[in-house]
Amino acid sequence: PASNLGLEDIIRKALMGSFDD
Amino acid sequence: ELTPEEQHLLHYIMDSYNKQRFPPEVSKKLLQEAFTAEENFLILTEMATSHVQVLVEFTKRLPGFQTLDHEDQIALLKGSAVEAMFLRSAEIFNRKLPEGHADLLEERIRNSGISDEYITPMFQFYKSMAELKMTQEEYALLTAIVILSPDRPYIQDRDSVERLQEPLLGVLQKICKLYHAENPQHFACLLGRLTELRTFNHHHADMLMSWRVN
Repeated sequence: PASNLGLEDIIRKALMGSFDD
Repeated sequence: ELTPEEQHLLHYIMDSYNKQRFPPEVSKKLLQEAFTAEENFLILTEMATSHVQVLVEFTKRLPGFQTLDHEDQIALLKGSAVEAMFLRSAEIFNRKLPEGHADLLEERIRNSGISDEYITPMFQFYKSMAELKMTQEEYALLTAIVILSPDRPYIQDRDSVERLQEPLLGVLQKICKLYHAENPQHFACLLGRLTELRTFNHHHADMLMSWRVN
């Protein structure tokens, strides 16, 4: 479902970047 | 008792686990925003998104995770994100983190347009977790074990994932003996909860779909 698509995007971004404060 | 390397592994996991925080602006919304169903659902969506980012930071620190194939890393996180979110929610509700927010969070969940058929199993699960009187170490280890589950869809190299998960299961088993000597079944109960946790994957996808329809 679409929700999973959003989930994968967030995961890929977080894995590459870093949301560390 | 734990071997020195198991002690080191546990401290390392706890250190990462304690770094988990919701961004202050998300917690602030939880406290201040209006109480409409739309606003409540938006807050839950934002918290879920922020939880995934926090989860990825925790996962990146799991010993050995970064050595896995990149696509397997994605598959592990995709397969465990919803379960890890409900496990974290159980901890938030049962250990009342942070003070007072738990009641407000429950209020917003119950007034967010999500139908009761999904709300009821959620809070039943939190209650069943509360009965186990889990320590923070157990929540942290269980979360790491959920993430490093070799049986997720699309994993290419399952053996490597299993090799990372095994030591964590060993430490958790010893922790259960140490903290719950009165209940030799405690470790088995924890693993049983993981099966219950898996049902949330389907609930969650259906819940999102039904919420969109509404």
